[in-house]
Amino acid sequence: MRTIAVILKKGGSGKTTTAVNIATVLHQKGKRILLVDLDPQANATLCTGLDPTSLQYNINDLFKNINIKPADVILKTSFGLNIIPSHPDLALTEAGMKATQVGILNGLFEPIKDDYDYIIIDTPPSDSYLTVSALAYVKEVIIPVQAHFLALQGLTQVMISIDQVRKGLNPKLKILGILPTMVNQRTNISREVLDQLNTHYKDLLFPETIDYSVKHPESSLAGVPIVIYDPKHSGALSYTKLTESIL
Amino acid sequence: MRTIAVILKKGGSGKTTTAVNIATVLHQKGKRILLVDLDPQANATLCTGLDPTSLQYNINDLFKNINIKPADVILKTSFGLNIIPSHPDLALTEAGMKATQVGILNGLFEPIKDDYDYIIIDTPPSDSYLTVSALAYVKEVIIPVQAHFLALQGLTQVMISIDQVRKGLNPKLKILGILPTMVNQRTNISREVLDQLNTHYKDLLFPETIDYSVKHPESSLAGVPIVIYDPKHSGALSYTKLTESIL
Ligand SMILES: Nc1ncnc2c1ncn2[C@@H]1O[C@H](COP(=O)(O)OP(=O)(O)OP(=O)(O)O)[C@@H](O)[C@H]1O
Ligand SMILES: Nc1ncnc2c1ncn2[C@@H]1O[C@H](COP(=O)(O)OP(=O)(O)OP(=O)(O)O)[C@@H](O)[C@H]1O
Ligand SMILES: [Mg+2]
Ligand SMILES: [Mg+2]
Repeated sequence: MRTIAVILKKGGSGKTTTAVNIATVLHQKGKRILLVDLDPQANATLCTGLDPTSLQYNINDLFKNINIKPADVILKTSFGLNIIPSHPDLALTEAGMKATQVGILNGLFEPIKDDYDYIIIDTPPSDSYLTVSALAYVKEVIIPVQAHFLALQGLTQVMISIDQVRKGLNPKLKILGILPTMVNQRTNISREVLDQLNTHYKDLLFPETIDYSVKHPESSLAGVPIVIYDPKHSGALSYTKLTESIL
Repeated sequence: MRTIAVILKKGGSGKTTTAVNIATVLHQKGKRILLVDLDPQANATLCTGLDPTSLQYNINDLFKNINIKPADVILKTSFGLNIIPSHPDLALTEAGMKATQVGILNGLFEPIKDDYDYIIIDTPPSDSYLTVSALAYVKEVIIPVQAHFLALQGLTQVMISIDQVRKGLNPKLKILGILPTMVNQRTNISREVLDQLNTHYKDLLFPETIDYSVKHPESSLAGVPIVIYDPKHSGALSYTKLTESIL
């Protein structure tokens, strides 16, 4: 089973959009997929059409209640994707977590490790114990970087965090790739950021980039990933090609 | 002295851009301003042209070292704005904070409360004790909401947090206003979000909105707020009018 977290502390860089679309494309290709929403904002839950506040169970129950197993919490979206939904209450768990709990996902997902080909984890814009627990658990990470200066600076920070995790918690953690998002090839800022990424992270850059398009926020309002909302759209095609390159 | 925090847990909603521009416009109008960067990403520090990793002191020193006073940490930007810079190490302080420290900013800023007309605080995209300490300290908050569905959902969450703070830590906390950002009037999604804001939060909406423009990330790369980078730009004019409406 492959386990992939989508991370970057910089807010609004396309983590949720990337996690939801990659998970959906893998699902469309017949792989057994579980999308895990590890963000108290519950954006991956919202982007797949579910209402976080109306579900019986969510990931927070898995964290808090020893009797709750993954099978109790896993839901199917309207387009057949398996998801462990999130809830704002996860923020309370996050605030109360201790460093000793950082390995918690190993135990939680042990019962289902033979049921899936991929687990894709969406993480919050923070370096709290939630994100660290994802970094301690997964074998691979994808880093979406908005084509803006501040997200580029955020990349420097996450590389430091990944190095620290590799030195202790998870020596085999691999960077699957860096994905430029919200790119607008006609602007200087995008070209500048892509230049910097090419100079400093050439070997880690995915061949695909995701252009800026209003179809992405539209699809989140519709509660389906863009690869379902508008499959022929350039953003949907880019996420499809990206996913094919990681298979 | 007026104290204003710019908050929203949703990442990439324009918190830093709003905090930096409002602080700069107030400064240009002759007010005595202190901008406080309370985010370990140190984006407000970067957006005002400073390199967080090369400064002698930062807000983390203020938190950690009882002998360090605000005067030791306050810097002037190239355009004359006083700022308390941040540093990635603030994340370590954030992770170690206890609920008992939530009132910490009162004591930290006591020595300078007569030196300034406004303190503007940029907060991280999280509901950690850092953001809570800002909510416990300030008298007013500004909430920038990106004209996207997910940010709108985030607004529901922050209103709950504000209510909770008002019931205990800071009963007088006032919402100065909700600021729609990255608006593109030609798109359905922007109109939909503005409709929702008008329906549910009519009395809290600022008259101004900030349109989507690549000049904003360009100005962050240049290390100056858009009101200095391109003063006649519509984004700069909107931030100027907004600031005039809160004077
Ligand atoms: N390529 C794109 N072009 C335009 N908008 C996009 C694109 N990708 C994502 N978006 C939109 O931008 C906003 C931010 O994206 P998203 O929520 O996926 O980022 P995130 O990194 O998960 O944010 P957070 O840090 O809050 O978790 C969302 O409203 C999303 O719909
Ligand atoms: N009106 C706008 N139009 C286009 N881009 C903008 C606008 N306002 C801000 N930006 C850019 O969008 C990105 C996100 O904005 P900003 O960093 O201010 O948000 P934030 O809420 O502070 O993010 P975080 O949650 O990470 O703290 C930045 O690169 C910024 O330059
Ligand atoms: Mg997200
Ligand atoms: Mg910010």
